Amino acid sequence: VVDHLAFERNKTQFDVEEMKIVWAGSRHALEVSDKMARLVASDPAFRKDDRPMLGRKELFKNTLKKAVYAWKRIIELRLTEEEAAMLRTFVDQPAFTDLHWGMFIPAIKGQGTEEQQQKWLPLAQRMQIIGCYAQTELGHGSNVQGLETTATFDPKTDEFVIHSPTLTSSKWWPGGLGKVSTHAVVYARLITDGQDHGVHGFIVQLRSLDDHLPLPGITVGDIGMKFGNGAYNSMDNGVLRFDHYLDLLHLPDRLGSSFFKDQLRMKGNIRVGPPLVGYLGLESLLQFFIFAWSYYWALKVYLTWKQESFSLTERVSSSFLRLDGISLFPRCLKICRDRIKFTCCTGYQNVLVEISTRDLTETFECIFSYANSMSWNGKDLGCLVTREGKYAQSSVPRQLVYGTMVYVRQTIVRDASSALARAVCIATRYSAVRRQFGSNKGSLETQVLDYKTQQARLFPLLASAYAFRFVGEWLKWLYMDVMKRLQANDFSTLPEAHACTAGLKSLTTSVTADGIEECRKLCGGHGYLCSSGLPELFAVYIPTCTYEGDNIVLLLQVARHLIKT
Amino acid sequence: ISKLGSGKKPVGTTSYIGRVEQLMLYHSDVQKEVPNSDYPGPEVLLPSAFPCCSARLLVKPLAGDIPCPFSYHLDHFTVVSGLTSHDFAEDWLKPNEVLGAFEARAAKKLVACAQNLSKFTNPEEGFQELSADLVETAVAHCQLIVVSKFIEKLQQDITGKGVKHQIQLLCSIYALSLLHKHLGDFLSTGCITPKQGSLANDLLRSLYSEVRPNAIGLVDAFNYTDHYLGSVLGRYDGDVYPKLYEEAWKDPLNDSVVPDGFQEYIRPMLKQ
Repeated sequence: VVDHLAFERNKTQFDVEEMKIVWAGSRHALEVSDKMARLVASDPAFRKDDRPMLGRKELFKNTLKKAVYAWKRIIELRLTEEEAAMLRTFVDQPAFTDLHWGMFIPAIKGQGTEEQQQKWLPLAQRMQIIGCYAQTELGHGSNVQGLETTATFDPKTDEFVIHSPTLTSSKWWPGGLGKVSTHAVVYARLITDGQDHGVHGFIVQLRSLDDHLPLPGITVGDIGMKFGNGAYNSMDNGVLRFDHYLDLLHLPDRLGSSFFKDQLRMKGNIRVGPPLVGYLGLESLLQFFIFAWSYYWALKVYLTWKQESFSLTERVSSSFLRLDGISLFPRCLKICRDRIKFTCCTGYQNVLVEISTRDLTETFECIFSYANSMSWNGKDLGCLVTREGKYAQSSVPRQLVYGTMVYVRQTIVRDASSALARAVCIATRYSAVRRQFGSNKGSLETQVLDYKTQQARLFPLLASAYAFRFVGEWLKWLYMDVMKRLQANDFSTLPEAHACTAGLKSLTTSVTADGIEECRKLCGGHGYLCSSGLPELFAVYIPTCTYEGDNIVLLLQVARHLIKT
Repeated sequence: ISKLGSGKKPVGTTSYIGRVEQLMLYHSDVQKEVPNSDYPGPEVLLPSAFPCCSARLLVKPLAGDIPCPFSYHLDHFTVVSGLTSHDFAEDWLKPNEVLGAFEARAAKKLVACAQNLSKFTNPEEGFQELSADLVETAVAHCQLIVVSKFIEKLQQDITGKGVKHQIQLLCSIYALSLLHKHLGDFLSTGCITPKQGSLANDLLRSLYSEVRPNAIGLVDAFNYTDHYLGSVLGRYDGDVYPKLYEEAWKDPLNDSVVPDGFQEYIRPMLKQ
């Protein structure tokens, strides 16, 4: 292969291989990224040049095929999590896996309790469930506190009812939500005892794991075509509405839940809501009832006899077996050797809250927590929602719930440097190839890269790509430092981390989005061709300026922090 | 800002706000008459405008200007108490010079906002009213963070022939291109003089020339495959035109020489 840029490379005055290590962050990181990049580039299944010519459905199907093929390769090659993440990056096609790995799993890791992580992470990491992150609504995005979806605790039935009270409360935008995800981390207003206690995270099952149909009470679909051809249209950004949704079918499969599902499903599409009676045939209801009661008493006898600790994950959870509003299973008490763990069996695995420490004795009376297990270990977690529906205020800063957001934003900053670097790489190499004007007496025309105007536009972007890389490295350190401090209940640097990640997310994404467009113009007319790679890069990149917080709103949050400082 | 009075020092990326008094002094230019005197300019106390500061100042004439008998245009002050001058372009290459200017700009913008906010009886109303200025202040603060982290990166141990020097060049280009782009801010807050602004711009141009031969090497360092770049223009081998031409024929429209629709639409029109 003739290297038309060899004459340029011969001029280089530094060790490019060493600079590659600086850019990657370490020799190990360089080796991993290099290996994954070549793995993807050499596999025809990951071909991308045909993307702009595919229609919406073909593109979406192409995305599913690639995502599943990538997952298969990850399993076959036994790639580590780091290698797998790199591989997905180099596949370079927005897909539901981005949100599953980039938001759903970090949310559970960042906000779930130990038990919740034990329950959900294995399923998610084996992709036996596919998750998304349903926070943004039609009517609310940056203002997280303005979300309208409700999760109302019903002490009579010991369950949460999730509902979309208005059209604007429809969940809107979450990637992967429209057609693929089976579960979601849903942010909703926790309402109990007639009080609204603000926005909390819940894990909600959306679709049956058997036939992928939306569960009763769930309306879900795609929000429609987005900017540019190809680009983000490979992603099924979705709309989701709840109609007094109970997570009825979420039975641990071990307990023969397919029996219940078939029963419930056989009767056609069940609308969730008040007593189920009337929708199901009596005989199957009777069967169902008999089974449930016999199971309950068998369990009760067993427990009384054993008086040992048992894992609630083997329990059928009451809210999912509601008949006529009667809860079949009262909550369960988990007694372990040296610890008293209260874990509600209703949605206990579904409400994501990592909350503050509080002396257990104080909460012993309120008995149950709704969102987590309390463990008698000196820094016990407080109660969030008691059996009677009382909300025990937790003392952890609300910002903790933003842990995921801080994590995601530091990732966005790093991605900004990568996206800007791609655009700058294209524009720089092409500017070295392209010649226009300046020839005399038959000499070659002048390289476009030699013009001062080209340099004055391009080189600051080149410098910015490196600047964002290094600030992204620092931000990652800051995030890890904050999470370490949280373990020690030290929340002192949370405001700084929040302000830094917000401000730098805003700054780097704005500059990068404008920078990609500038690089397109630096390539002249040919920059407008899809084969230049720049239109697609721009179309995929620009949503970063408004998602995970509108850039201007984020800057105002930084200003508020500075003024308070 | 509002907590400064409490004696609680800001930490982390806002620590520069703890030096706000000194940063407010970051003045680089005072146009005033001074009596003819032998050069080098005598040490003078700060003009009465700053009685609070006991810093001593060195005063130098404009480089290259012939000092006129009655007045020196004070090109800059060197505040011995820690802020230095930029009387030569090369000064802009020193990280601390650049950092000082960015810190002073951010601090001054912040103080100005805080002062304007204090005029509102309802702080929240003031915050809404001044939100556009506050956004600019936040940008100045974030740009300072990026510049400071870039400079910190240079303190790290960076191996490889010429690698550190290239990163230094990129750091200067990043900072000075920002300074050039936001020159209005730096001038209006008195952090630099127009003269220094133009010195910075001159330096920027020479930095571009120095980076030019390394541009391809610097983008090769991203180590992106042609597949990931997905660009004919950005191919590693630079073989652009033949590949552009090749790509064109892949377009579905080129599946047939006579396009669909010709018979039903174009032909009748041509034959009318």
